[in-house]
Amino acid sequence: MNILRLAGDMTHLISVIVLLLKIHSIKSCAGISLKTQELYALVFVSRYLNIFTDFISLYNTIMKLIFLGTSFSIVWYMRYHKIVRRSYDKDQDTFRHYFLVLPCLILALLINERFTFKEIMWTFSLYLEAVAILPQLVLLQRTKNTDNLTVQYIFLLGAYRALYILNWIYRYFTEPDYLHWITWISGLVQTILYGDFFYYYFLSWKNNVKLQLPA
Amino acid sequence: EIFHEPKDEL
Repeated sequence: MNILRLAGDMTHLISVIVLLLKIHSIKSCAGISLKTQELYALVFVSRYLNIFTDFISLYNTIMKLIFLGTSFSIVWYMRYHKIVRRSYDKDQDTFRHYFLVLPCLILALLINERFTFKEIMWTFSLYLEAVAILPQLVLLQRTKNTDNLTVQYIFLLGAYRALYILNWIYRYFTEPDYLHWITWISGLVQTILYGDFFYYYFLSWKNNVKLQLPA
Repeated sequence: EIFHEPKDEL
């Protein structure tokens, strides 16, 4: 495993920790999209179907368990925790997430590397992950007072896929026969969706002001 | 079968 890949995984892990920290310490999920969190839980379930069938490494298995466990616990907190759920911006978080799920499933059935159940679910998870941030970005745009932890969470989540792209470029040049078009294009789309956010993130950082996306 | 080694990325 190269350093770029490890940095990507760690950024992903830290993003989840930042979110859980916010939920756990200030007992608030204000500004966080439950739609996006539910999509991530679905992404991990469909992608990690191989968790018990293909052993890659202890690191790999542990990380999969962490991502599955944390994504479901975040959804649980937002839906059922008696204090946390009160801070959920239900009226603002109106993105219809099933409009993302169905097209991704159809696309995975049409464009995949191999027509098997596991492979299609894997491909579906890649397509869905690429667009799963959309409800969160819409909510961010609607929210007037976004707290810093929410902004850092979204930034880290975007940085993770950007680091993965660098990892793919590195692997392409260092490993023979390393070609994964579906993964690359979905990852690229996912990172491009963050383009606007990144732009305003750096602007707010440079000018030392609170990030707010223009309506 | 170059595509179908076990997926090693997360």
